Amino acid sequence: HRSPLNDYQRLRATQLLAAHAEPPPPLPERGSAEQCAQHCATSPPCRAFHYDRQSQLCQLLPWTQHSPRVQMQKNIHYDLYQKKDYLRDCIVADGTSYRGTRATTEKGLRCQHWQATTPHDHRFLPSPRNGLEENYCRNPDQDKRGPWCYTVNPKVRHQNCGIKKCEDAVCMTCNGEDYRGAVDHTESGTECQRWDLQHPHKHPFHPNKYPDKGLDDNYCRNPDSSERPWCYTTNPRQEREYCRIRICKKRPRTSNLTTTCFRGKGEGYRGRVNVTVSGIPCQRWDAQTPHQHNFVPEKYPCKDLQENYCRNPDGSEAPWCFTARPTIRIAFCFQIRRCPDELDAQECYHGHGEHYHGHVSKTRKGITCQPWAAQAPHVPQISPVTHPEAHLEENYCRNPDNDSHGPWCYTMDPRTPFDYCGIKPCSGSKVPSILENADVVAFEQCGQRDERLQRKGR
Amino acid sequence: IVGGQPGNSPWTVSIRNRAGVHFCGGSLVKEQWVISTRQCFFSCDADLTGYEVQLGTLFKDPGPGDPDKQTIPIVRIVCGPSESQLVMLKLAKPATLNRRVALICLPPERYIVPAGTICEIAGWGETRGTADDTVLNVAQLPVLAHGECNVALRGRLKESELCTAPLRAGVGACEGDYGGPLACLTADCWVLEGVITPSRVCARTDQPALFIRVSLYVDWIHKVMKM
Repeated sequence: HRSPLNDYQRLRATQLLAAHAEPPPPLPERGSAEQCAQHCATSPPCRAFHYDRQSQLCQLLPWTQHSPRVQMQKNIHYDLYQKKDYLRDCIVADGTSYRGTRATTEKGLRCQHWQATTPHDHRFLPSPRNGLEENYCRNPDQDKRGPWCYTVNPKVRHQNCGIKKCEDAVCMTCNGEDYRGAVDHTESGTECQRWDLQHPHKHPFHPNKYPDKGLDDNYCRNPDSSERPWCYTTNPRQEREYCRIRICKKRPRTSNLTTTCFRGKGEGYRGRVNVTVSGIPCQRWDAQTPHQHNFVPEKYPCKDLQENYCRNPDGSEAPWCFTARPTIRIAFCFQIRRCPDELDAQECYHGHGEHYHGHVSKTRKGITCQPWAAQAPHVPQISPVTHPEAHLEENYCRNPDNDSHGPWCYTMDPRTPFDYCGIKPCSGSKVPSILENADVVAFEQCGQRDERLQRKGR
Repeated sequence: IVGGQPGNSPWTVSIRNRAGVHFCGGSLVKEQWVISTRQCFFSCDADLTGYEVQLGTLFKDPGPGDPDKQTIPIVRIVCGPSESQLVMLKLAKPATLNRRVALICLPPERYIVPAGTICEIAGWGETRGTADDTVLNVAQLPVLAHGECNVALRGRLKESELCTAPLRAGVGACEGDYGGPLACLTADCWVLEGVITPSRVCARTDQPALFIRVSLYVDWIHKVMKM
């Protein structure tokens, strides 16, 4: 049930270009990425491959991103798969499979080329299969201490390279939600299943659905706020299992903590609100009634699961809690105010700001405004040409269309065509209230509902 | 919705997080645009990959075979003017309009709903046991005059807020309904006059319920869709 892709690290929409050689032609037969991985595994020189998801073509490559005179380039047609052993800068077990590019010993001595027999003669000469290459650290004799090399220092024949084991190379803090290391086996040594595969276990954690959880290849991760990083296993009878990863000695610096309001999803909220938005008291985190749960305070030291305060230990949409009401397990605490996420207003405007000619040129979120005369990143419908009298100078905030919410601008953020500016109405600035002249108006035709028209009973 | 009953509201959409769980409501104002409330979303430039809207079904969690169900990913969120508490959500593709899915009209700019108008809230939120919370529930509420409401709220009512009168039976929106519509039938057309926002207590019998007054932001809504 192990996928041949387990040996590879995937980079989406990426292509490798070698300056010194033409890439080999794609294989004649089309197939899946797994079949392509199979071809690469059985071809000794193959270290990586391009896979074109659309045409299902497979192109084996004798180099990786770490090879000399090779460059990575964006290419939406290709996914690049490279053998992990060539990319990892840590070792699994005794590092026999290590194919990285470390070329100095643990004491900083430069390694002697395996091809060379001076200053130290030896019998470990490179061959297409033994992985000995250049002067990179290797472990051709399964030395328990890991990869080593002969050194260029005549007095030191060989020395260990001090490459860490993967479970020690990158440590984790708290519950390991931010762990992005390269451990791909569970505590019992079972190999992990790739997150982008649905076999042997079907699962909901699709990498492109959770882009912020780092669900790369088959590395241990913690996308659901479990106690520790874990993974689905390649053993069909064991769906998932925790991984053994070293805990960093230093506790992480806690930043972005708030008490009177919450920012973003409220993971840093440490206030004392302890009722849900609709007024139901919260259950204590250290209690298991009326609701049983896994968020035991001791297991989540960084989440401050004190008393029955609203908290967000699992990255939900907002602070929440288990409720004291048996019929309602979980409820959000939306009533907690959101921290203001807008800049302090630097200037003010009168009316709707249609006569504002100041020099503020940032949106209320701090994004720089796009010059009115520019055509990128947004093609403007309003410009100095269409509105010559509106003083559309440089990238200053203006209100050429008498927007009732004040001066605005096109923004330099490609995802935000326009936004309002960090300017507020001047105090005492009189704008007629909408309540003063309520008109009788006709409506366009939409929002019809067939059964409504016949006034049928429900 | 507390104190309501199962009903049909073809512009009301369910907003689902990455785990596919309903957490807020919204209103379909254009085939590719939904209105909801800022409280439901963690940021104005959030990466909403994996978030979806579900429409075309009365069930909160319909079975796989539901014929009319549409599930459309959300590709962008646009936050409204600062004190509006509104957001616009752009869908990955236009919703298909049919007998289960319809647009709701927007009111004219700065239009004031006459007091006493009977409007309707809808959502898959908490029912407090007053109805079946596996299906869409609706409830009727009468609009309360601004002045009267301001008095009841001791002068704290804003121009951007709209009130409905409290009912003795305890009728109102609750957890899970936020972002959904307050729709009023005016001149033979259903109009989105208000958006449900979080309130401290559901279905109060002694205080008016507050909604975001959509007519104050219609120019912004059109501008976002046009841009």
